[in-house]
This record gives sequence, structure tokens and C-alpha cells, in this order.
Amino acid sequence: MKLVIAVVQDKDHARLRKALTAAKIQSTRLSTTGSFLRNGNSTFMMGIEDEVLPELLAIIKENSQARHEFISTAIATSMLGELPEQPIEVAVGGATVFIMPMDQMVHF
Amino acid sequence: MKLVIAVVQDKDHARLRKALTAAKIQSTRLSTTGSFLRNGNSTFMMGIEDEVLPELLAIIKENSQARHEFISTAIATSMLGELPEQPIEVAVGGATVFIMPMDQMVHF
Amino acid sequence: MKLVIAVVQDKDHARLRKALTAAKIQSTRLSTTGSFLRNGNSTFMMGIEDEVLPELLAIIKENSQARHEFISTAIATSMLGELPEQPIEVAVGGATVFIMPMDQMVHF
Ligand SMILES: Nc1ncnc2c1ncn2[C@@H]1O[C@@H]2COP(=O)(O)O[C@H]3[C@@H](O)[C@H](n4cnc5c(N)ncnc54)O[C@@H]3COP(=O)(O)O[C@H]2[C@H]1O
Ligand SMILES: Nc1ncnc2c1ncn2[C@@H]1O[C@@H]2COP(=O)(O)O[C@H]3[C@@H](O)[C@H](n4cnc5c(N)ncnc54)O[C@@H]3COP(=O)(O)O[C@H]2[C@H]1O
Ligand SMILES: Nc1ncnc2c1ncn2[C@@H]1O[C@@H]2COP(=O)(O)O[C@H]3[C@@H](O)[C@H](n4cnc5c(N)ncnc54)O[C@@H]3COP(=O)(O)O[C@H]2[C@H]1O
Repeated sequence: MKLVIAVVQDKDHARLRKALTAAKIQSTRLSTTGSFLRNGNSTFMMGIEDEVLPELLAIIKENSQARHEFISTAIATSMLGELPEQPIEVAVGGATVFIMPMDQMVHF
Repeated sequence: MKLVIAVVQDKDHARLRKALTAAKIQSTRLSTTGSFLRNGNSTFMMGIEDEVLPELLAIIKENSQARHEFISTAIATSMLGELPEQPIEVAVGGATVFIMPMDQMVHF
Repeated sequence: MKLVIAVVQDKDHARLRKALTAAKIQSTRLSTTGSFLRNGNSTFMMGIEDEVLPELLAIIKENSQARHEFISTAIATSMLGELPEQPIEVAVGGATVFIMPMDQMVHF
């Protein structure tokens, strides 16, 4: 069994939720914050049997999208020590996925 | 050592918190959302020694309750493709518990 | 690989975030609640390579602080069964850190 934790951009969370529900993969969502851009993002937590992992990773890949985001002026200024001459862009991946061993899953 | 993550219905979270505190089992709570019903629920995270696990599972079982919930009209309609003739009920378990191996727990 | 989860006091979360970003250790933040004091606190989640663990623990230790907090009158009264004669203080550690084995980390 595995506990899979996937951090995705807020823009993709509804699409991913629908795809998981359609595939009958149960999940729980947490509202989280990225530490670098300080933007809100979404974290999905899924307890699964081992053999579901390939299907789950394919669903996450198909339903999340890499994008370019601008660093806010305030964060860029605090990083550079001065106002940036022009906006700074950063690539943000579609999903960051952590796959952990799980001893047991219990339903009451 | 184990990290135990328990997803319970919001209605039970205060009762479970009190039972954990009375048993001197420390925990941290996250506000989460169920992906199917899209209702708010509560997730407790507990780092424990192995021998506490049976007591912890008994406390979670006694302080969470399975219930029947109605799927909102909006979600049912999007699932069926049309307005349901009558409200659709779904069984929601008392708790879903993930038990994970933990290498170390450190207090600073 | 490890998934490291660190619960710190809200007062320290900005300091810790800055130190992690400066050290190029990526992290995601969750807003959480301590079950005993029922205060909001911050939980950081970090997927890392094994060899980063000593540096990460040093950063968490240096950027979080143990403090004394007063238990709210309402919580103290419900614990004691009567209004406490004087405010009750509790020591709250700087950080509680859970270190878990991780099978894989995937970026899409
Ligand atoms: N010190 C630094 N210098 C320059 N660029 C930096 C940087 N730290 C992060 N970035 C860039 O900024 C993007 C957003 O990071 P953020 O921390 O807001 O949001 C992150 C964070 O919430 C989470 N994340 C990524 N890796 C993580 C890890 N190892 N542990 C925990 N969370 C992680 O996934 C979100 C997206 O990450 P992704 O890697 O796709 O995209 C990252 C990365 O490309
Ligand atoms: N393996 C897992 N990984 C991560 N989180 C998990 C999980 N199993 C359960 N959960 C979490 O626990 C809540 C209750 O699940 P339960 O299975 O008791 O009760 C579920 C289940 O009986 C039913 N259900 C879920 N998905 C369904 C589907 N595709 N078709 C029909 N019924 C579904 O709806 C109830 C509420 O589901 P909801 O998603 O709102 O809320 C879920 C979800 O937040
Ligand atoms: N094993 C574990 N699993 C999951 N989360 C954990 C944990 N150990 C600690 N935490 C988290 O870290 C926060 C600080 O814990 P600490 O032990 O430093 O500081 C604690 C502790 O010194 C004290 N405390 C907790 N439970 C107690 C009890 N039943 N009786 C007396 N004092 C208690 O109150 C302080 C604040 O506790 P609070 O629950 O508000 O907030 C806790 C909780 O959110």
C-alpha cells in the first residue's frame, strides 16, 4: 500500500479531482501554500493499493500543467535587495508527487 | 514509530480531539475537503511510538461515527448529466486511517 | 529519500520559510491547529534527498523557538472542572519534526 501526496497548482485542482473521482480513486484535499512564490496551491492525499500507482501517476500527469508565473514585486525586491528592472518569471511544474510506503489503511 | 493520519467527519472532530488529549496522545489537526462530496472534513496527524497504536485505533473508532449524507443537487446533476428525480444518499464512514512507518521524531 | 514534516509555532513560520528558501530547500506549508492549546500553528512538508537531512534539521532548529504560552481560560476551566485561580502556563517546543521514508518523488 502507498500514501501518495501530490502538490498541484490551484488552477488544476478541480480537473484533477474530477479525473480521480471518475477513476474511483478516493482522495482528500488540503489547501496549501508554496514557500517560494507564496501562492496558494492544492495538495491531494490518496491511500492506494500498490497496483493502482501507475494509473494514478498517469491521471496526475494528464490533469496538471506546467506554467510560467511572475514573482510578485515584493518577493523579488526582498530577494534582490532592490526593485527589479522588469518582472521575473519562474517555471512552475504541473505536479510534485511524494510516494510513501504505508503499513495499513483502516476504515471505521 | 508510526505517523498515523486519520480523516474524520467535521461533526466528530471535537469529540476525537478531547479523547486524544485525555489519553495524552498528542496530535495536530488539518482542515481538509473530501473529494467526492466536497464537504469539509478533519484530518488528524499523530506521531506515536509503536505500542500506542492499538489504543489510538480504539480511540479513533469510539469517537467517530458512520453517517448517511445526501449528495448536493449540483454534484449529483454533474454526475448523472441530469437533475436526479430524488436526493441521492451516500454512506460516509466514521474514519479513514493511514498508518505509516516513521524513521525518527525530533523535538526542538 | 525522506518526507520531512515539521510543526512550528506560527510566530516562526516566516523566518523558517526564508531560511529554507535561502538554502534552496523546497517546501510546502499547511495551516494547522495544535490539539491541546487549540492555537493555529504551521506545518512545513519537505521532500528531500537523504544527504540533505542534517542541514534541514539544523535550519529548523535555528529558526524555531520554544516559548511559554498561557492556556485559555475556557480550555483550563473545561480541563479542571472549575475556573483556575490563576492563569496556567505551558511550555511549547520550537518544532516537532516527523521524518519518513519516501519511495519516490516525481515532478510533472
Ligand atoms: N529557491 C528557489 N530559487 C529559484 N526558484 C525556485 C526556488 N524554490 C522554488 N523555485 C521555483 O518556484 C516554483 C514554485 O515554488 P513554490 O515553493 O511556490 O511551490 C512549490 C511547492 O509548494 C511544492 N514543492 C516542490 N518541490 C517540493 C519539495 N521537494 N518539497 C515540498 N514541496 C515542494 O510544489 C510547488 C511547485 O514546485 P515546482 O518545483 O514545480 O516550481 C517551483 C520552482 O520552479
Ligand atoms: N483512500 C483514500 N485516500 C484518501 N482519502 C480518503 C480515502 N478514502 C476515504 N478518504 C477520505 O475520507 C472521506 C470519507 O470516506 P468514506 O469512504 O468513508 O466515504 C466516502 C464513500 O463512501 C463515498 N464515495 C467516495 N468516492 C466515491 C465514488 N467515486 N463513487 C461513489 N461513492 C463514493 O463518498 C464518501 C465521502 O467521500 P469524500 O471523498 O467526500 O470524503 C472521503 C475522503 O476525504
Ligand atoms: N506526537 C505528535 N503528533 C502530532 N503533533 C504533535 C506531536 N507532538 C507535538 N505536536 C504538535 O506540536 C505542537 C507543539 O507541541 P509541544 O510538545 O512542543 O508542546 C505541547 C506540550 O508541551 C503541551 N501539551 C500537549 N498535550 C498536553 C497534555 N495532554 N497535557 C499537558 N500538556 C500538553 O502543550 C503544547 C502545545 O500542544 P498543541 O497540541 O497545542 O500543539 C502541538 C501539536 O500541534
